[in-house]
Amino acid sequence: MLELRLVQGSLLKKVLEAIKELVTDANFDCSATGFSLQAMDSSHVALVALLLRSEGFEHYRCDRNLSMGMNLNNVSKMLRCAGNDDIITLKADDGSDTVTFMFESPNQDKIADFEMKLMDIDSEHLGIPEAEYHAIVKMPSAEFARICKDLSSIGDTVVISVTKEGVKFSTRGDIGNANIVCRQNTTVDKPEEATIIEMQEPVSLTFALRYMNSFTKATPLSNTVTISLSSELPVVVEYKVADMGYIRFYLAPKIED
Amino acid sequence: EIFQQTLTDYFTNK
Repeated sequence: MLELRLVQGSLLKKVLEAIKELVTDANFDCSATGFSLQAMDSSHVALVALLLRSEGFEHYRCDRNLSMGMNLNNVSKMLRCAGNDDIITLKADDGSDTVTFMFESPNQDKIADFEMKLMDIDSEHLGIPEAEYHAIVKMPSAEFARICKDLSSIGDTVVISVTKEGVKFSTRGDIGNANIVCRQNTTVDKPEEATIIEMQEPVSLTFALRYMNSFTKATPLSNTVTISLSSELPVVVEYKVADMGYIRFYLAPKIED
Repeated sequence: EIFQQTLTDYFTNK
């Protein structure tokens, strides 16, 4: 028996909007730790890892570990029927091939349940080791989204370089080239407007902008984004999901021969 | 020439 009640149901709606462009089908895993997902895009270039910790749910019952295969477009269709203020409850019986999404309006005057068919998905699970990163940039998520969008109108790839001067996003294309430098800026009114750069050593990596733009679909989840870079590893672009977890996007770099 | 790496070049299958 599985029963997860999320008072801030809009978080789940935003999570689905953030990942459905990158991944078509995925297994949602439920355990005592929480509700999680790990899935790669079809070309194995990008990976999304989601964790919503059990403590973040108002009610979390998961009698045994359960993996539920879902088509994310279909989940998104179901969740779009929930109001932004609705409480969302996920329910599944042991051995069932369906999951039920229950939507309750805040004043309990409307209760809806939507049952969705589950599917069998063979998914590869990657072991992602804890790693030390050469540079970690924390910046406003809207600013990062704007940079990715702007640069993709010029070129297909972005070079992200972190030095003690700041973080530089560069691209080049047929019509010209562009460089955007963001310097560390902690003298702001609100902490979420700060740009904070922690650098162990300079790093410069090239990534496909198409994927970066896809990651920025998570912008409504968090005012800030954290970009962790190391010359030996895929980049990690992380958005916090309130105080209950995160969405992490991993992207393999492009490398010159 | 610039090549796109994949995640399996970095991470191992569990």
